[in-house]
Amino acid sequence: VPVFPWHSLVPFLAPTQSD
Amino acid sequence: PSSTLPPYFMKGSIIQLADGELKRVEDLRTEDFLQSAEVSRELKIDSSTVERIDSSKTPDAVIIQFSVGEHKAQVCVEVLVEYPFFVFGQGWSSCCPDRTTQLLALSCAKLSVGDVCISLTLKSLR
Repeated sequence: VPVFPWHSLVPFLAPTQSD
Repeated sequence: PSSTLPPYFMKGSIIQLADGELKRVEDLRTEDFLQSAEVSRELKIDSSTVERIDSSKTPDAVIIQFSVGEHKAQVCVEVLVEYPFFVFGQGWSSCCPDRTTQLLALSCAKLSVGDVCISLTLKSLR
């Protein structure tokens, strides 16, 4: 049975850094 | 672009938390994400508020605009209508909960403008 890491379920919403 | 969802959203999928604990995807709670992120060196949880949900040119897809983190950065993502997001204090939610349940057997609430989703950013980003 495959086991998936918790963070694969969460979208990575990185804002583009403007500073 | 993928027309199918990743396998870990299927009901019954086994998810490993940062402390090693195993849970089914449908049993995950807000605290599980928060505690796992605390343990993580690189990742932190951000609050991403749904600002807009627009239809997309891609069939069965939507464009969701989020306001991310304390700086309220605007981020748009294009996802399938059945793609589930985890809403703080509410749990799995998608733009089309019926379709999510049909395809993944995962119980979902309706994702709406104003909902606050769990998202990840890098801790080192400043």
